Amino acid sequence: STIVLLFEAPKDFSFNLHPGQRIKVGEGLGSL
Amino acid sequence: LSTARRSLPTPRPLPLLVVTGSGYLGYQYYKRRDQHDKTALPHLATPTQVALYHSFPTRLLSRTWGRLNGLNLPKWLRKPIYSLYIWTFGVNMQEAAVEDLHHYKNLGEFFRRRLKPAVRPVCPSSCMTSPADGKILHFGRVKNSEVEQVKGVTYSLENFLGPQMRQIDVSSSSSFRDLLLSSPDNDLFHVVVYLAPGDYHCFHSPTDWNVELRRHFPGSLMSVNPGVARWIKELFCLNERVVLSGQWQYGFFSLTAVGATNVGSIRLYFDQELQTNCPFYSKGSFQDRSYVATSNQVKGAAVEGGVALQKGEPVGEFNLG
Repeated sequence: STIVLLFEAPKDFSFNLHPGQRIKVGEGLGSL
Repeated sequence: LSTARRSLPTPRPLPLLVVTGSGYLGYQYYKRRDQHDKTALPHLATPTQVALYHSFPTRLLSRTWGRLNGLNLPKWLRKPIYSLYIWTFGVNMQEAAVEDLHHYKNLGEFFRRRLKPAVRPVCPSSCMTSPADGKILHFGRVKNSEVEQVKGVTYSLENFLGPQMRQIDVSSSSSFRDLLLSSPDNDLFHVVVYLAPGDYHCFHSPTDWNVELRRHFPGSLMSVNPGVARWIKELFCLNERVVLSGQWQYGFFSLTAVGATNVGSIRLYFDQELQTNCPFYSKGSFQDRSYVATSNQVKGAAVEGGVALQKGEPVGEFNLG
């Protein structure tokens, strides 16, 4: 199963991720 | 000293050079091949291969699998069966609210296990948090109304979300992506989280937002593992999914749960009407439920304009079959 998030955000929104990274509920995905 | 020198092997530069040289060349070859594999475009399935897989009765298989896993196991069989599952998929039972394997009547119940209250702290400084345990398959900005499910393999945003209330003005050059944006200073972003069989399968709200619409797309239930996502274009548009859309502090927001063969049904805690993986559906159809008009009936504490969800709040779960 998969969860897809699609969202609008200011252009300076940045992800703190890398592809293939393991993640858990509540961990930060990105910030402004 | 001279006896010791005679007993040492005579240095042979040529074989030494051949061995080290070929080793170095081999290392360079594998290094370049790895780099090429990472940069090369994925090998996509042909339309015939997609049609063949799509025609496979994945929904029937999924429901059969679900029924099988809904059968209660005798107590003596529970520990060996669940232990095998734990060992195969690397489940961390120390995080489970109930660690005693005898407690779970069947594999379906074990799959829906809850976690201990403190094991998933919600990041207070980040405005966007992970909705699920899993692996980040892809993320980034949405360009030209095409979203990448994995690097280089795209799907249409319009096919994925379905038509929007605000219709595109045919005379203007605005795209489907522009239609979703509330401000030209904003951009559209996406994240794909893949949940492996051993992961905790409930999903939570990634931020504070208002859900205004639930759109259920019945569809195929092909595997969504990263290998298949690299192989089948538009996989997320072909599979059964539930799209929750609404608004957050910066504008449009949506969370979509995509089903798969093993994990075919999706449950929302605040919406008991939703029924997924049902035997009959018409191809290409979708069912909408607006929470704006019925917010008081959906959730006692719902605010005007939809269902208010808070960051980290449990939203729903995936189920076997």
